[in-house]
Amino acid sequence: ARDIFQGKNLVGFVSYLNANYTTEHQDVDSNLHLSALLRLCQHRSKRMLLYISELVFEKINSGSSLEQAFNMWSNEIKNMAVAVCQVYTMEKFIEAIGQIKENCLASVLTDVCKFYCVFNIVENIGDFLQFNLLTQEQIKLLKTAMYNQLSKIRPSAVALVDAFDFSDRLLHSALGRYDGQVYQALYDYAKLAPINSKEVHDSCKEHLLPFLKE
Amino acid sequence: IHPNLIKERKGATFDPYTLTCLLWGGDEVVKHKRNLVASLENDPNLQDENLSDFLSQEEKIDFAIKKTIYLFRKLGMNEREYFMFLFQNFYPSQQLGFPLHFAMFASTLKLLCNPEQANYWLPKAFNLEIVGSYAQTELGHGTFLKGLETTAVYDPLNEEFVLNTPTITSTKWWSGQLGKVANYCIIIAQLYIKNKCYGNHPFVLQIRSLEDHSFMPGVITGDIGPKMALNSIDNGFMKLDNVRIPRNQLLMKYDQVLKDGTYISGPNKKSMYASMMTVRCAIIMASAQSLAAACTIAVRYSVVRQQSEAEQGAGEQSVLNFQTQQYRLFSALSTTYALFFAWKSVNEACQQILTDAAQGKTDQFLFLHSILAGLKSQSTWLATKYIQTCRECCGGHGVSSASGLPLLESHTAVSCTYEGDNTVMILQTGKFLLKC
Repeated sequence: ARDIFQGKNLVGFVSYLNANYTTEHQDVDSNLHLSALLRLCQHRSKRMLLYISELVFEKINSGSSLEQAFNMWSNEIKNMAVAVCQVYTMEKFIEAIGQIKENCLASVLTDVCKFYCVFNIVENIGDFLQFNLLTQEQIKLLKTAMYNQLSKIRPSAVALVDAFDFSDRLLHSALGRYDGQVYQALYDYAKLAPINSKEVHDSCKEHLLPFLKE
Repeated sequence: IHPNLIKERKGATFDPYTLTCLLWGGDEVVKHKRNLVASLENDPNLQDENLSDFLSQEEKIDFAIKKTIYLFRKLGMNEREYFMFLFQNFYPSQQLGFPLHFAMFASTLKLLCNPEQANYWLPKAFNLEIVGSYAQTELGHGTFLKGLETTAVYDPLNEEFVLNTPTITSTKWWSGQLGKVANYCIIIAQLYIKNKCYGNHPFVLQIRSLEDHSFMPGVITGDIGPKMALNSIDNGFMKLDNVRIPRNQLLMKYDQVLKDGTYISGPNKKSMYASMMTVRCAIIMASAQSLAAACTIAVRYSVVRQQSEAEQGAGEQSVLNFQTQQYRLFSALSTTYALFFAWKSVNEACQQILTDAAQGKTDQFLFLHSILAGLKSQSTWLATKYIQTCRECCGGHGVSSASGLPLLESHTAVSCTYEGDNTVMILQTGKFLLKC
């Protein structure tokens, strides 16, 4: 933030903060263009950073130390840093898709990525409203588009998790078995439990039955 | 195979194996991992995975050490990078017997030894002639490293450091086999020479005998008590009372203390954080992986589980067909993929920056430290949140240990705290952003 105010050029994962983002985000619409969604989130994170910086610097100018000012606004700083991490994950997701050569795979991951981006915008809609980055009409379009994405991902959902390539042993789950034989697996697991090794549990014999007979 | 899953797999729009290769580093790596698993699959010594669910804490520690050593013996050191994966594959409810040996002890030695020290220590560590842990955090001191109280006072007459944990709050505390298993550790202590404090420095310290595993003179270690998860790894504490170690057990790649007590400051004060950065990188990966496992369980089960009629008389349908189930599960699934790709990117950056740092180029260190702190927090928070979502999506059966989800959730939830409390970590990112 200090360097931005001094007009210096930022590099690395914060280089997007150099951009001016003066335009409105008219390209954010029901098509969910990834570049438009990313730019919107980058804008949000820059606005949050500058907003927090002003609050911190105001506090310092009124006589507080940097540490006092930081502590005073630390919850807002936390939210701002989370927004920056969201930009990083979106950016790397989009970059990774750009490198995929198989069309079918790129297509399904693009749908997943679009959902990821729009879901994160909708979940944090308050920030976008605070800085006037979206209109009411755009929010309505984004929400509708987000729900439409669900039906696009739905046919590939099982393949998307099969691709993680976890063996049944690693999943260690009766519910998540590759063959889907869930209920038999639950019953087989129960047979292993030491608590089922005896028909009558010791505590029932020693405590419960005598108590009931009293 | 359940007919619903057959139908889903037939309807997929892509070949999952191409995606598997993209996620796990290519066809060769995937095949190698599968071959390793296959070669161990029928080993009679690795058939007791369900048994481990029902063990006490002491039995869990015993079980984990025994099985870890079995894998080391069976596979040798050549497959070192796959030990964690293999162990998790065969014993998902357990942890590798000494996970921090390679992750923190050996990697710190590699990063911070000078050439002479490296020749001596690295073969011992990497061939598992010794078992190491890490001792930085103290009962009363965590993130604020300047506040650590453990002292290392240089004695020029004997050319030794004298180590002490002088107060109860300075008792070392590291939840990674420091208490019962390790016989060496990297200890972080305030260096004093002629009454002047030079700040925190890393030392290599023997804590238990190589003959009978008893305490070395002046050392007491133990387990501070059971914890929320990861109970096959001890919750170690350590007290030191005038423990003497030779001068060359200060790791001197950067900062040095000469025989006469002259202190030579190295170029990079942040280098001590390097091993923590690699661990944070691994935590991001582990978060993505745990969330991926939870999604696999919940999505497959949501296809098998049938409930409610969308229209009267239409019969029950897969719960994955309901919008609320899709919204919850696909937000978890899309987050998993986002975390995977973020990890791949930051891992590449991490390897590059640490390689550069080893050659003295440290200008990217702060950047890496900051983004790793942020992503560690983000990934563990999100994984914890969405694993819980996946568990809720499995209804009543999700509560059962047999679902695998309570275990995944508790193991992931604790990662929000270990290796740095998330809020403190993300504030480090925030501080960096305000400064730059």
